[in-house]
Amino acid sequence: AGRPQIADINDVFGLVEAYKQRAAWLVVRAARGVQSDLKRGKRKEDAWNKNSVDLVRASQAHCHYVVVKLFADKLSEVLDAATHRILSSLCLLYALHGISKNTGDFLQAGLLTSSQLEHVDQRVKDLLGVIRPNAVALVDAFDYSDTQLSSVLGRYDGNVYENMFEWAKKSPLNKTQVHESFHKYLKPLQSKL
Amino acid sequence: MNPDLSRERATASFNPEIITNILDGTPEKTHRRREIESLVINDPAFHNEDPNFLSRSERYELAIKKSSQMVKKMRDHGISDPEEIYWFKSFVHRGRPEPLDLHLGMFLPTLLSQATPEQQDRFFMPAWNLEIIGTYAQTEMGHGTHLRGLETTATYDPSTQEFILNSPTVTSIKWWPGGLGKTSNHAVVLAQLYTQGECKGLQAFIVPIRQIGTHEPLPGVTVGDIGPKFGFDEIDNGFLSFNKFRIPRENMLMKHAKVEPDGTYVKPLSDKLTYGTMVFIRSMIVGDSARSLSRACTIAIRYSAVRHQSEIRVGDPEPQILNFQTQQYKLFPLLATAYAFHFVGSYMSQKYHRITGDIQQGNLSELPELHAFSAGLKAFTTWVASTGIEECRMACGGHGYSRSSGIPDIYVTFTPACTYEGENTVMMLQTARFLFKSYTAAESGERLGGMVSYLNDVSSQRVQPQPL
Repeated sequence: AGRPQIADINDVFGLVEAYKQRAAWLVVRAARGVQSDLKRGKRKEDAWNKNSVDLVRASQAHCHYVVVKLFADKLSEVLDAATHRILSSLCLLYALHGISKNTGDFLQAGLLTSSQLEHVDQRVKDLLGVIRPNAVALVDAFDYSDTQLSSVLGRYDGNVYENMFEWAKKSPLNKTQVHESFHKYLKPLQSKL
Repeated sequence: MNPDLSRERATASFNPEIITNILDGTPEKTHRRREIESLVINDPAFHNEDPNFLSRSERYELAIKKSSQMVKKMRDHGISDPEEIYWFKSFVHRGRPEPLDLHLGMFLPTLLSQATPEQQDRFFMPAWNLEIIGTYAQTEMGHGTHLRGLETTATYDPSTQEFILNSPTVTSIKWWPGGLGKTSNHAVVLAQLYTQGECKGLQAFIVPIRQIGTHEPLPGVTVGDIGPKFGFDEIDNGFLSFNKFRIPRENMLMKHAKVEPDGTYVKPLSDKLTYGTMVFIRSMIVGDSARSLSRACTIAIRYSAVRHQSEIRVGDPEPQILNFQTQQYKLFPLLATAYAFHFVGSYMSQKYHRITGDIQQGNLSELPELHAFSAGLKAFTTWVASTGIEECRMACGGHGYSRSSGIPDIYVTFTPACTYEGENTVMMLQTARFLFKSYTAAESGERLGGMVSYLNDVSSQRVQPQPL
């Protein structure tokens, strides 16, 4: 197909280029589908509907390309070295994970070889290890207060289990030790059986 | 502090505060956002019981109470910048929707962008002071994203210089708008305009629906709540139908299209002018995708650092579940996605504000691309974020199913974004229409700019699937 293959899977800008080529490939394929149906005399609306699955896929590929590109572009604005490093790892993970989840497109468009694919999968797993020691700090950076998060599991102080117990005790069902339904239904039932 | 989390934070290779500043845009924005949050958190008026323990009508009532105090407190604190209003609202309602959402987010902006100066004089201040509480009634029981299919009619009667609003069928009943069921006394209603015996397409009308003071529905108006939903318990999503209900000619929003007293219809300069509002809302939704997914990631990742379970090495203490590669593989790509979407959200809102400036100058050239671009990205990010939030919930095991985790609330509040403001598949096809048009233009030798410029050099290449 005459498309440049991915030279280095660690080069995020090279990956952006691959996403662009994948989008182009899918847009062309969907457009050609519509055009060939039009040439065969189909009405415009029918040609459009008959190719809409491919058209949606083309849009999704275009959007995916835009998201990867904007993420990569953002990196150039980050001045602090440590921050740049961790955000670059996140960006690389996002791009490679997206490729590994859409291998069919990248293979069919001739952008990747199957042996490269194995490298992509391995690289994703390596990046998990890079993110691991930074994971909690990366979510702290979102800067949600406990009040805003409204989550016992996600509390900043991590005191989950004590607070889960306190939360449960506040359930309206616990207003009385014996719920009124016991006297209304269960007890009469027990006396009859 | 849980020792696991202390240790996790000690091993980070970067300073989270720097990233927080990047996500907010500047350190000053971070500071201001925290300032506003502390205004809310330290205000006893906003110390309420957990809505998870309330019935639906109690949740609605609590939301109305908080919204009423919120509006007052915003004025007291002099908060008027749209972004700061958004923060304040989000802190008061903990990220949950509230009954005045459409009044603040749709009704007021529509008055600003589509009303004539006279109409603004008449409606804006009463709306600003909540004497008029409005919503935006577009979607119908039988019709959603495909606007041309809407059935509600507004027929002009030149003899009385009034429009007669009518809901001719059950499927034409307005359905879903937030705040419509019990809260609002006015609505911007989208209806097919008929004048001089011809249909002139969709127009917007300001319609009173309840009596100011008594709040009773007006004669010829049927309005109410559509009943419980998957979530959105705080919101009175409503139904609205008209039985030959008359409104004065001056109630049609006439900044762009007009109807003269004798019924003559005057076309708007450009039908793209309403794109602006849609693009604004969609850029907000992309931001919501980022925020909702990042909340779910925060909960799932912190909890995965706290929870110990099973074993990796026989005989060792139970490890943190975040040490299992499979747990990392579930959560870390979603974490990366949350960051990606944050950056897309801020890019879109910057682009929207820049292009709005162009629109003021009458330059609409970039609007079609941004409109198509925002439709696709709204669909793309909300689909991914919705499934991602559910993945985070399941990654928390059984506890993820409890309301105490907070993730069920995040999910049921966020997932409607896949259908409101345009059903996602339809949005994707809108983007596809733009891509197809761009590709055809490139084929005929036109040079493309912007995010589709890559189509310039594919039109000449022969692109075939690889033989396997």
